[in-house]
This record gives sequence, structure tokens and C-alpha cells, in this order.
Amino acid sequence: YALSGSMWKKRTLTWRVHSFPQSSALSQETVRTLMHHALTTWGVESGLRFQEMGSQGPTEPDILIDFARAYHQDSYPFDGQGGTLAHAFFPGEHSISGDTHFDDEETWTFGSKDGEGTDLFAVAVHEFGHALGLGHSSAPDSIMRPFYQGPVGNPTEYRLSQDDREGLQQLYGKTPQTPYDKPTRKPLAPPPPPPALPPDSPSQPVPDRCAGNFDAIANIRGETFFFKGPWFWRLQPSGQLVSSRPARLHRFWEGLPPQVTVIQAAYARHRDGRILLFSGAQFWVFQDRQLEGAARPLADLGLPPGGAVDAVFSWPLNGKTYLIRGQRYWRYDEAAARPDPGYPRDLSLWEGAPHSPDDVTVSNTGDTYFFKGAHYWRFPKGSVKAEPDSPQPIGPKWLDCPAPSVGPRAPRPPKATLHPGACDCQCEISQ
Amino acid sequence: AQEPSAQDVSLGVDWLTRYGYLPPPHPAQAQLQSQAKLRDAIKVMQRFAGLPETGLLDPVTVATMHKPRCSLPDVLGVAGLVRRRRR
Repeated sequence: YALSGSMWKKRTLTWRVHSFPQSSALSQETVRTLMHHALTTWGVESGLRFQEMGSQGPTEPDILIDFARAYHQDSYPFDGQGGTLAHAFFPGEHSISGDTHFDDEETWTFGSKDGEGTDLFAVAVHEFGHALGLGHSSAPDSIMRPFYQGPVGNPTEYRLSQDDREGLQQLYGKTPQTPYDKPTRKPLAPPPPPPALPPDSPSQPVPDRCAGNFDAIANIRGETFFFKGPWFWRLQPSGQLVSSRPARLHRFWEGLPPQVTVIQAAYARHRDGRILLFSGAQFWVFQDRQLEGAARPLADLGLPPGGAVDAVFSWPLNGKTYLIRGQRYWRYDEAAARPDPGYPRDLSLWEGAPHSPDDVTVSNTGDTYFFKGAHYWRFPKGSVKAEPDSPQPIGPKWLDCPAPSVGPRAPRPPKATLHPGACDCQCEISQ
Repeated sequence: AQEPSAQDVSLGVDWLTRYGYLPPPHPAQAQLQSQAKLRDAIKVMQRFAGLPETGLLDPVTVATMHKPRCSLPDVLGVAGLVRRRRR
């Protein structure tokens, strides 16, 4: 192996696909998934972590990925189909450090038989090796050989060669226990059962954020909160998770009654910044993190008795608050402090929305997101029609999770509100 | 092996220079490119390409120079940026 002489000081690197191949059969979702797997290939052998950034992020990611052709404002112009395929810049403080460019005139493929096009995953793994600080290698089985060697198989099963692992670990060390280490001696006798754990000991089992099925999701002052049982995760406006470990509900929301162990809906009220948490037939109003006053009945917001609320969100376009129960929704006028007449209405007016959503929220860019199970439906700003490519898996976009594996256990998107039209279902890596 | 054509040699030297096997030409010095230096550069390139290390611009070596590849240089030795670690 060969080292470029530079490396990243930090261990969490951000990335984003800035432009996609124009004439490839690969969807943008597939391209992003392949990039995620190519980065993860380097991450599992080191302590490195990779976070995909949204396009609205305030800062540029460490690794900006582009598909470009011919001269593209750096000193490595591409040369059309064949010849040079891609390049990446070594780590450093320069804004282009880490950036990775693919020749958009190549025929980028995934999973096709050798000889057809150029396997995007194989080239991406190579280029990210450069972006992490590796030079070219002459070792026969190295991914860092300068010449394209064809596809390297299934992205979720691919493993770096020893030469590449050694080069990488020279730079970033080794994760204490990579998933591939084979025990070299009999495992020790199992330890005695641990004593009863204090209630919020860090080693208490916590829910898996990548499994979806959240109880509530809310945009609170630009941060997105994902509630599940007596836990929640927080996503900063940059798209970065505050922590992969969830925080305890009652330690954060001071005054929330201890018997309230699940939040079924939540939203931040625009007019005064209060935060409302819903559970059962009641809701609680918080000023910042402190409870303000006693529990209130849902009737205060115009909902008839007979159950909880599935989802609540406030629409900045009209300052109204929408409360969803099953297939119906009510609207509450925050300014007039009274429910709007003529409700409830059928949720199918939000074309493509799933019934009984886990929750709904409006992003910082003004798009409306319906969440249910492990999927989300995106409604562009001001629109009541879901994006055609909805639903999409929550994990990879929001919570730094790998794309859901394909197979019988893969979480299937729940039936959305049916709408007329042919269904052009294609099976791709991310579906 | 048959002698490579002048064009192959010229293209070969350009290719070897582009990918770091030969130092970039310097018009002021116009340092002579000794045959030995060219032969060594070809041998290193053949090692990267997994070819027999003949040191000659034989047809298979010339053909390999047209194969799809990464556009970063293989050897950044000029500025000592690449530390080659022998195992």
C-alpha cells in the first residue's frame, strides 16, 4: 500500500452527492446507497464514521461527490468514455480535500455482468481510499490498484483486502472489535448475570432507531425529535444526530408525569414557541423544557372524545394546526384559538398520505413529511400531493442508518392512500 | 520484442510522466532521459499493472496504458509525498 502523506484528524466525516450521473440507469437513491456502502466498507475496518448531509446544510461536507465531464475546474480533466474514470483529493484543509469526482461519460452500472459498463461501487471504494489518504497500490488484490479490475460483488458483503486494511489502519488505527475479527481462542465462560441496573444506566437496552415505528416526530426549533417509548433522538439542523444513543424522556421534559411513558404526537406552536406533547386523550404544554400548567384535554383543540391523536403538525403557510386521527383530520386556528369549522375531513385530501400516520412534521425547508413504520412520504413545500418517489426509508435520510436490506424481513412501506394510475415498481438496491 | 514505434515511445513517455513514473519535463534543464531511467519507470508501471516487469514498451504494456483507470498518479515520489512501505 502507499500513503499519500495526509489524513483526517477527525473520525466522523460528512458526505453528500452534489451531482448525479445524467445518463445512467441508476436512480439517485441507488447512487446514494452505493456511496453509503462504499464509505461503510472503509468505516468497518477503522474507527471512521460517515454522515450523509442534507443539501441545505449550512456547511460543505468533507467529501463532496460529483459526476462531471471533461474539464470541470480541477487539474484532472476527464477524457470521455474509457481512459480515466474518476479521481479523489487527499485529506487536507483545502475546500476540495476529500472531494470525489466521477466521469459522467462513463456507463455507471451496479450489479451487472462484468464487461457491461463500469461498476460504480468498485470505483467508489477505490476513490474513497484516496479521499481517506491512501495512494495507489501494486498489491494484486488491492482495491487501490490504479487500473479498473471490474465489479467486486455485492456491496453489502464486500470486504477490503489485507493490503488495504493495513494501509487504512496505519492512518486511523483499528476499531477495537471489527465485526470480522475471528476469536483466536475459546470464548471465556459467560460472566455472572449483572446486578439489577439502575433505571437509566447507559447499558440499559434502548430501542433501535433504524427500526422506525416512532411514536411521534416533531420539528422543535429547527431540530427534529424522534420519540419512541420513554426515549427520543435529536437531529440537529445540519442533519447530524446529537447522539446515536437516545435520551430519556423524563430527564429532558421536566414535569412530564412519570405515568406518561409514550408520546403519541408533538409539535412546536409557532405563535409563542411553546411545545405540545400528546399522550392518550391529553396534552401538555412546555415552555422550553419546563412543563407549564396541568394536563389539557384534546377537546380544547376541537377533537371529539374517543381516543388519542395519531399526528399533529403546524403548517407555517397558514399558521393552522392539523390534528390527525385515523383517516380523518381536524384543523385548529392558533391565532383565533379555536377549531376551524367544516372539519373533520378525509386524509385522502393529502394525496398519497398513509392513513393513521405515526406523525407528521414540517422540515426547516418547508416540506411536509408524513411518517409511518420505517418510511416517510414527502410533500414539497405548499403541496398536498406526495412526491412520486414516496415512500422512502426513514433510516438512511434522517438517522444515519444503512439502507434497509432487501429480503422478506425488509420493512415494507405500509399501504398509502391509494390513488389511480399505473404502478411502475422497479426493484433496486434501496427498495 | 519488436522495437516500439516513435509514437508509442512518445505517448508512453507522456503517460509515464502523467502518472508520476517520470519527473515532469523541465524546458530549462531539458535533462536527458537516460534509457536506464525510462526502463526503470516502465518496470514500476508494469508492477502496478500486474504485467511481467520487462522494462520494455512492448505491445501489452502500451495496450495497458489505454485501459480504464483512476486519474490520480500512481507515484507521487517527486515531492516525496508517497512513502512506499515495504512489508
